[in-house]
Amino acid sequence: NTMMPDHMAVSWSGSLREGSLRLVSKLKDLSGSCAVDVSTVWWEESGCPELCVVTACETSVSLWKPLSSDQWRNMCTWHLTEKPVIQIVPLPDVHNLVCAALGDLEIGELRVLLCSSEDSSLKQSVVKTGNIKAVLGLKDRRLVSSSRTFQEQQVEIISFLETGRNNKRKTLMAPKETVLAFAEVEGIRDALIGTTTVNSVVVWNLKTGQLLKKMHVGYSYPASVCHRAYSDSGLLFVVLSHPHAKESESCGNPAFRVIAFNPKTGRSAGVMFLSLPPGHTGRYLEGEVKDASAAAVLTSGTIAVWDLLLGDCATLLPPESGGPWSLVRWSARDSYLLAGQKDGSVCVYSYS
Amino acid sequence: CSESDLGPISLNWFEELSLEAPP
Repeated sequence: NTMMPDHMAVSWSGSLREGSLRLVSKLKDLSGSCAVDVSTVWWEESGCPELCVVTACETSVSLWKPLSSDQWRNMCTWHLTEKPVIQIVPLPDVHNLVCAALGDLEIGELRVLLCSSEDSSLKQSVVKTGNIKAVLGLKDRRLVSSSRTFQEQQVEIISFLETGRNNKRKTLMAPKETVLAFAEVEGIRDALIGTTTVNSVVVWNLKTGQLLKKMHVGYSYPASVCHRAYSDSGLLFVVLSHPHAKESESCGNPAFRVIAFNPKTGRSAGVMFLSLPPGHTGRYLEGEVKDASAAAVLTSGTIAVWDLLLGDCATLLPPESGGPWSLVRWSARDSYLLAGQKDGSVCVYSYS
Repeated sequence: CSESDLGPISLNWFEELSLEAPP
């Protein structure tokens, strides 16, 4: 039974294709609430973990289980009535646990949502409060966050047990500038980077907590946000988005940019600009990068997907009849793209 | 980008910066 009293899964196994995207199914939250985020999480009920979709509106977070390739069942919904939900924080290798960031204009609280193994009742517990500026789920069941008091900044790692209980906290050395985004460094196990309010990339050693380096991104692209980083041949490659970039004749209006930093000298060089194809307009609103694929919602309401290996815009997904796209996320496994609209609809596309 | 633009490159930059940075 795919029907629930106030939620419904609408399936669609049609062959609608937009470039390299194929619509697999559509989730519709009939509560009519505005969708604020969407994500995926591994959920295990009877010894077999399944990749489930998590949708969030301001007052609730819902878990959707796949029944078949194109049908979904609303498994449970946590109601969060004290503070609005701002985002879901994916924890890459955690099962049966959803982390949500709550607050008014800014994140004021991080909460884990789980289901009791004893009586299947829904549970919530607060793991951090404060003026939280950035948060990211890391591998090995960890969560990093930056938070600000009037005088100082705290950058903290929280480790989780398999049961979802948080058991260990560790503080990293904080830079003077506020950290607004984090990314793990692929290729170096203990390296973490962040981007700051003064447009710098900072590098930490997660094991020792040391702040290793601060490198400036450049003045042409203010308020850069890091999405992905990898180390190769002695260089640190960082994928940045530029919500406030100015259009230039040579590069158009790049949504993402790949920059190579030499961490030893702090010098950098642009490697790749990811812009829209000629004839298309729109600025970056929000997006996500996974492996070699970058996706962004543009001001035009269209979703654009780029191939980071080729540097090309791979496909454009125009707004659906229900309205412009407002959210885009990659699934934790395989190449599925989750595209959300403000009315709570989430379309699941396979990307090839 | 070439080495001359970015300065001398080290394959062990993470370990070297960890040794140089304040504990």
